[in-house]
Amino acid sequence: FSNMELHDEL
Amino acid sequence: MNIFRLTGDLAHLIAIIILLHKIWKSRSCAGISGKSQVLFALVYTTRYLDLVTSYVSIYNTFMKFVFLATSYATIYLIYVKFKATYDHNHDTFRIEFLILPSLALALLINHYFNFLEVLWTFSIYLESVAILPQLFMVSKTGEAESITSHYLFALGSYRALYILNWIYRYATEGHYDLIAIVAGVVQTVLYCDFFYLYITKVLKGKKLQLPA
Repeated sequence: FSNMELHDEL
Repeated sequence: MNIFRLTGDLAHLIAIIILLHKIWKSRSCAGISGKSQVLFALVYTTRYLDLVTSYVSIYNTFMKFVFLATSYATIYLIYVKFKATYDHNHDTFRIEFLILPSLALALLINHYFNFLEVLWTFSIYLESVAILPQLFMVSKTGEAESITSHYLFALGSYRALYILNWIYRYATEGHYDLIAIVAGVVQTVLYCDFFYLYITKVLKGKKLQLPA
C-alpha cells in the first residue's frame, strides 16, 4: 500500500 | 468509478434521504435509533477529514459534504427538534462497546500509521457495526415501520454493492483494499437476517416482525 495512495472511495 | 460503486453510493444517498424525509414528514423519530445515527456521523467525520488535504473529484467532494450535512441534520432532528418522540427506552445499545474496539483495532491494524489513516481505518471498522443499535432496537420493539425497513434495505444494499465494486476493481485494475473489504463483508453479513425478513415479508406487504 503506497504511502501516497489516497482513498478514492466514499 | 464503476456502475456498482455508483449504484452503491446512490443506494446510500437514498437511504439517508428516506430516513430524513420520514422523520421530517412524520415529525417523529419513533423506532429510529439515535445512537446509530451518532455513529454514522462519527464515521463520516473521521473518514472525510481528508476533504481538507486531498481532492479526488467533484463528485467525491460533493457526496462527502452531502453525507456529512445529512447525518448531522438527522441527529439534530432526533436529539433536538423531535427529541420528545425519541424512544430512549428502546435505544439502549452501549455504543462505547463499538467505538472503543474499533479504535483499538484501527491502531493495531491499518495500512500505515498516521493520524488521518488511523482515523480512516477507525471509520471503516466503526461503519461495519454502526447499524447494530438500530437492528437491536428493531429486535427489542419486535417490529419496524415499513419505511424504516426500506431505509435499512437501501443502507444494507449500499455496502453489498460496494463488495461488487471491489470485485470489479480487483478484476479490472488489480486494486483492492483488504481492510475495507473485510469490514464491508462483516457489515453486509449483519444485514443478512434483515434482508431475508425484508424480502419474505415487507415486499409481500406484511409488517416487519422480528422474532423478539
